[in-house]
Amino acid sequence: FLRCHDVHKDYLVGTETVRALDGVSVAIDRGEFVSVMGPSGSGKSTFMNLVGCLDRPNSGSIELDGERVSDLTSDSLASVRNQKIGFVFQQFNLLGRTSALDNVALPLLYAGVDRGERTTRADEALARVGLADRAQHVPAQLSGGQQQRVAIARALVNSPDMLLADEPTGALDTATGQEIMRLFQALNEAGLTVIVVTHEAEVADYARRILRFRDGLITSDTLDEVR
Amino acid sequence: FLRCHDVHKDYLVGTETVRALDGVSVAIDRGEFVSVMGPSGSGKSTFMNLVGCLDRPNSGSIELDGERVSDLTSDSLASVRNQKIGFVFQQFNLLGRTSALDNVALPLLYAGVDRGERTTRADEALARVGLADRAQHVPAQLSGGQQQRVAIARALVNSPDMLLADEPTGALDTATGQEIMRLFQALNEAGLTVIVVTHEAEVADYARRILRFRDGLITSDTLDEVR
Ligand SMILES: Nc1ncnc2c1ncn2[C@@H]1O[C@H](COP(=O)(O)OP(=O)(O)OP(=O)(O)O)[C@@H](O)[C@H]1O
Ligand SMILES: Nc1ncnc2c1ncn2[C@@H]1O[C@H](COP(=O)(O)OP(=O)(O)OP(=O)(O)O)[C@@H](O)[C@H]1O
Ligand SMILES: [Mg+2]
Ligand SMILES: [Mg+2]
Repeated sequence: FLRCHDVHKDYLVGTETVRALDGVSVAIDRGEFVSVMGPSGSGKSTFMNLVGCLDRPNSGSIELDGERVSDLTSDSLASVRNQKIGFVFQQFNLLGRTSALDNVALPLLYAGVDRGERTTRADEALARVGLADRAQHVPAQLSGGQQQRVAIARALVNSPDMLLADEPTGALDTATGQEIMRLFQALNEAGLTVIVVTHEAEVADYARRILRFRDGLITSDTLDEVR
Repeated sequence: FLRCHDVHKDYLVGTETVRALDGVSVAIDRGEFVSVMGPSGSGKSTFMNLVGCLDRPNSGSIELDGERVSDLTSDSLASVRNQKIGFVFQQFNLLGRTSALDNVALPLLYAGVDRGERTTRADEALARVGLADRAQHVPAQLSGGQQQRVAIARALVNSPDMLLADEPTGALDTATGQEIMRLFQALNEAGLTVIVVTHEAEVADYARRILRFRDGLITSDTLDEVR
């Protein structure tokens, strides 16, 4: 379903080049539940941004659902993202002047869904993450964990094929974090492909496969034999 | 050193009132290491904002170092914050167009420290969190965990009396998170009063006392007898 071949990503800062990804190759099948771990700065979010079609590699190729996304135009990439991918960003990236409900409804607006259905589906998505009573709050009126849950609801509202979640429980207490992981698990059992960046072992345990990053490379790729 | 008496904080959203803190009383001595835990939305960050002199309670009193801060003017509050308190925000709150070095140096600028000394101390603070080689990057050129570490360096650069850290390891891998907690521990042994909001047991273990919040109230306040 997702295939990366020898992917490189560099950033230029002043005169120095930061090699964020230094030759990453991996294949992930539809319906897998993968966790991504590794030290701060090792390339995890960069990897997620590239497979999430938010950016392009400097070299190497990325294929999603049989389509070579590393070559697409910005418009085509945006369309793939909207149809197939749900992204929970490490720093949420919510619209500051927009209510929780409207933040969640945004992917549906881009997908051309009509107003009535947008409201119904956004309400459902908020309820699933326990925030039905915060629908009209804007981000500044929400706690850190509530903002994170709005970002999660937004990532799921358009029933994507693949969920990319970058530290999705970083701002959540343990009990709420487990509720979220059980939600991901239920959606995975129903067919959603899930990739989660996390540094917490209890979160990684929900996955059946672990990719470990270090210095822009995947240093280990292990299947969890227990489950 | 820090004393809260029957502190209340409400937020008005449209026509409803959210009781973020519903009568919080606690006394924390100089040199304590306290962790704050509790469900998402239970009032932890609101508590931290009030004791950090970033906001005022609706009722009740807060005393810091013998001074009644709940009555101070905005200017006096700002001065207390700058002199005595280092704050690591749940979402970092870095200046987007400013380099890591200048973000860290900001409290020194407010304290009237001259340019040469600001650069020296900001460099040291960045080195202590392992980011000496990222001094010229702006936040968008840093990973999530690197941004969090810039926020930590900034909180410590002016040698505060009290450190308030809201989920300071939320974006950090386990090894880096432990380095940061050991840094806090060393500073605590040298006299720094530390209050850390966290949902991770391994982080809370560094503290000698745990406050648990639920629905705007402290429901338990226990000393860790083991250490
Ligand atoms: N500026 C605000 N306006 C309205 N409501 C607010 C505001 N800030 C916080 N709240 C509400 O007050 C409650 C407590 O928020 P707070 O940020 O203190 O929670 P928290 O314990 O830090 O949560 P988390 O663990 O998710 O960060 C939440 O229900 C939140 O929706
Ligand atoms: N836009 C950018 N410009 C310059 N350098 C960047 C940029 N984005 C990331 N980097 C650098 O690339 C490296 C990898 O960053 P990335 O965000 O992928 O790390 P990460 O594994 O997600 O880290 P964390 O666990 O701290 O979130 C880091 O060293 C970072 O400084
Ligand atoms: Mg990251
Ligand atoms: Mg909070």
